[in-house]
Amino acid sequence: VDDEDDHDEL
Amino acid sequence: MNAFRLAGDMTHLLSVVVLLLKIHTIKSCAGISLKTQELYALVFAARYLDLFIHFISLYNTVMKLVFLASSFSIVWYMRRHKIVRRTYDKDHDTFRHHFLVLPCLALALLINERFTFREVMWAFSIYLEAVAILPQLVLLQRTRNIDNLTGQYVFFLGAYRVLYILNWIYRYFTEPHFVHWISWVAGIVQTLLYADFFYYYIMSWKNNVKLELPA
Repeated sequence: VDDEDDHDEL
Repeated sequence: MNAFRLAGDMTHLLSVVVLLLKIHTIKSCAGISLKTQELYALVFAARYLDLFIHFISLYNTVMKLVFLASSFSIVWYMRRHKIVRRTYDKDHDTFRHHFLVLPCLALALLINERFTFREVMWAFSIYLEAVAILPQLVLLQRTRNIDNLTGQYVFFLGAYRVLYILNWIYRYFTEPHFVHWISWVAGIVQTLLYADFFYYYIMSWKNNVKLELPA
């Protein structure tokens, strides 16, 4: 899954 | 969230606390690069554009707000606070940080995970963060007496980057879909920039002498 909302890091 | 990521976030937070302690309590920003602080404010503003659009967790939202608020308030203190700004070593903080911004933006337009506004800004923030420490490292080299808080501030920032790499290695093996080449490559570059500093920081700590970077 290359999701746009995959940036869960800070 | 794994232990490396949490430890990384905590050292990042600790670095900000150390810097705020120096600025707020001691009322000094001696040895701190305003250029680096301005770049960090820009990094967080660009990266956290999704703050009110996309909810990940309460932890995530709170940490983003903390980093945004602290980075902008540090810039405010260094520019506007009538006591703190007098301690700013402007003459040695000469790195032309504006010249880092455009190449990072150009790179983000060329290399991104998806060509959308948010993704380009995300990539931009990753590239800019990788080089944002440069003005600070240059200033440290020119500073005769690096005080403990300044040394600790940079040390914690570097430790945060090392822990993030360990976090990515862990995530790579436990979350197969988690592949972010952009942040990994930029993150490794960013961490390597600290190598020299780490060497002298650990040596000074081991030999119990004052930290000094060779010019």
